Amino acid sequence: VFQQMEKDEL
Amino acid sequence: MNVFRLTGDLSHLAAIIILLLKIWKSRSCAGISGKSQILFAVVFTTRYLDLLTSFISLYNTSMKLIYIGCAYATVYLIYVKFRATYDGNHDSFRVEFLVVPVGGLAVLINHNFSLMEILWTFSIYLESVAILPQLFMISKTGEAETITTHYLFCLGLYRALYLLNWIWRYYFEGFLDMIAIFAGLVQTVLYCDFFYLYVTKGGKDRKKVMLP
Repeated sequence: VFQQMEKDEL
Repeated sequence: MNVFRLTGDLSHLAAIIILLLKIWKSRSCAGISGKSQILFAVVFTTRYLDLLTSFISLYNTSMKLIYIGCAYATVYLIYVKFRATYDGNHDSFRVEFLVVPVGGLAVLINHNFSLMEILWTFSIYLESVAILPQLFMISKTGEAETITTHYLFCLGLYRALYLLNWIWRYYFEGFLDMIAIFAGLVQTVLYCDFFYLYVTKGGKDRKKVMLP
């Protein structure tokens, strides 16, 4: 499981 | 995007708008903690620096601009325009006891040691405790206007919905961000006491009595 690099959450 | 994240964002937006309109229409910030609003402005500023570096979507960018704009407008109304109605005596929470440990934690525990990432981590940790001056102020005055309790309800609900969003994203997308989840849990737990009072005392009296 990975921590998504691009932050797409507010 | 999933239904929990969308309703969470809308709940957050509602809270921000409710507060801004309450202060603007009543021309008073009585019962509102200016310190919490400053912390929220710092949270949005440190988290949304990526506005300058990356474009994700029109929704993402516009919501970030709205959040930052409303946060600074609220701080302006409290400390400049309606400063005569600002209740500084009850807004006495020592925010340095929040900012310093949160800053230290952000440097120690983060996903990678880059300036943007540390600032983002700082904003995540700070947001989880940013409401404390407001809750502290209400416990000191012993009451809160009904509209303020609606503001707090929407604000608390937003991060609770984000917790559901993270469960959804873990299950369907394999996405997992332990820092956001941990801070989101702390943030939501801080509202539990308020949620209980909001639901049990909802609609009974004009002034909500908050137990200290």
